[in-house]
Amino acid sequence: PTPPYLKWAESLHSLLDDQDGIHLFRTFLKQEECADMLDFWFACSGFRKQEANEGNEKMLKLAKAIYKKYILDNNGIVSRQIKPATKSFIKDCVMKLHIDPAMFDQAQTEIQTMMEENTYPLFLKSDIYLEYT
Amino acid sequence: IDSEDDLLQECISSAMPKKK
Repeated sequence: PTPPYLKWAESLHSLLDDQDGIHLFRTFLKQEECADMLDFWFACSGFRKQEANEGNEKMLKLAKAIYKKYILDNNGIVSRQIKPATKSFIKDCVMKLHIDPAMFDQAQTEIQTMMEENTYPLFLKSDIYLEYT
Repeated sequence: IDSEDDLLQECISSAMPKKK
């Protein structure tokens, strides 16, 4: 069978589908001071997944927490990668209490594209990954 | 009551793949 670390090189999704892969990628991103991008990506997925079994109040609290931590500060690594229109859309949702399971989808896609084009290829060439393999 | 950070951490963990 293909060893997991070879699968990680196939696509970002193969990497993010494996616990050890996530751990190593996060170590790399931490070194590059952009681990928040990965945490944000998972927070968006988690947010979307929770809607079925969580009450509205918890969803609102969570949406506010994600907004505050990653989007509100314009100098944050995540906030800098998200388009202004996407940020105002999320801000609007939070302010008007329009909590929707898909409200972070566009922002997540923008961060994912950034990782696919930038940090993920760098990771595959990094010492951290090469030493691991 | 969960603090915001706990809530966020719980949300992030819920999206991670389970150990194979």
